[in-house]
Amino acid sequence: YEGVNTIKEMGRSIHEIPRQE
Amino acid sequence: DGCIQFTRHAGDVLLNFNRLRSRNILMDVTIQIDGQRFCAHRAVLVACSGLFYSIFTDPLKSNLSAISLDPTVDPDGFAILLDFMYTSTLTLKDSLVLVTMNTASYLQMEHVVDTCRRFIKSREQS
Repeated sequence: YEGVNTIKEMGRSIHEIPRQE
Repeated sequence: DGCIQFTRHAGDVLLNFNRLRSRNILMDVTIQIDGQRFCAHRAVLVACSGLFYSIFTDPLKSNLSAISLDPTVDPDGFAILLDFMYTSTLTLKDSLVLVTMNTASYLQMEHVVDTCRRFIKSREQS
């Protein structure tokens, strides 16, 4: 995906599973 | 047209797998070594180890939920490598680096073996 109009998103990408419910 | 690349996605996914492990969620295999038991996700083991890849892609073994490894495998070395699989961090203690390297070789994790070998060589030279 390098190069062609790639925007880099540095933030979290998915939910974080908690250490416990 | 273009795309958005989430640069920390791989790390976020692995962190979630480690959270599943710490909460014993979706664990589907127990690895037994000389009386010690380690629970894990087959998918993570297969992704990281050539040995587990061979085991779980064999139609006759792919549904095994308990696997006993050779009793000569060191449980401490295995524990270090299992943590590495789930965190990308390889603990290197002088007292355990040789054991870790030998266990990595048994698990067919060649890049880890190479890294341990370079670490040992650098320690010998320093």
